[in-house]
Amino acid sequence: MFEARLVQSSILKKVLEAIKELLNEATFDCSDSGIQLQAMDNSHVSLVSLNLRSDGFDKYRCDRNLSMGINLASMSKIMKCAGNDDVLTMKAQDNADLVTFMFESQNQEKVMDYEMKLMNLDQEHLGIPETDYSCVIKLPSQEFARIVRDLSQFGESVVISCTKEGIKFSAGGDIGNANIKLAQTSNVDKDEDAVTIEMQEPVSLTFACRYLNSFAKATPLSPQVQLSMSADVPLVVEYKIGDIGHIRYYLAPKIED
Amino acid sequence: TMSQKNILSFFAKK
Repeated sequence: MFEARLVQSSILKKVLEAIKELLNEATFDCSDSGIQLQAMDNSHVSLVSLNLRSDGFDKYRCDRNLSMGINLASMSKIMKCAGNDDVLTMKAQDNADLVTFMFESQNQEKVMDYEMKLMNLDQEHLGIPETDYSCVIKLPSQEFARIVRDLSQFGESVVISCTKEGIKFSAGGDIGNANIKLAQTSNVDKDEDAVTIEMQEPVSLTFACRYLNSFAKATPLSPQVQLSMSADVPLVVEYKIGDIGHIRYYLAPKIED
Repeated sequence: TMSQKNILSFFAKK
């Protein structure tokens, strides 16, 4: 038996928005420790890794490990039926081919049950090595979304360069060039407005804009985003999900031939 | 010219 209850169903709605542009379907791996998902986009350029810890749920029970293959467009249809303030419970029997999403209004006067068929998906997990990154940058997530959106107008790629002084995003193309520099903030009223840089070595890497824009769909999950970079390895873009977990996107760089 | 790398060239299948 698997049962997971979230008072804020909006968290799962936001998680879905954050992955459905990159992935058509994915396996939700449920275990005693929580719900995990790892999947590559169709073109195998990026990897999504989601972790929702069991202790972050309002109620969580998973007697046996369960892999739920889910069509994300179908799940999205169901999640749209939930009000933001509804309480969500996901339920499945052991070895089930169905998962039930139950939404309850706060006053418990309306209860909705949606059953969704599960799919058999080929499970392919990648091993992600522990890495000490040369640069770890934290910045407001809305700022990051704005920068990648603005620079996408100039070209297909963005160069992200990090030094002790700050972080620079650059793009160029037919209409010209664009550069956006962010300095480390010295004092801000709110932590979520801060730009912080931990740098061992300066790094400059090139990435495809369209993936960064897809990652930015996770913006509503967290006021801050963390970018981790080292030369010639994938960028990690991480959004914390409240006290329950995180979503990480790994993006392979473009490298000079 | 820059070429887009595949994520599988960095992370091996388990």
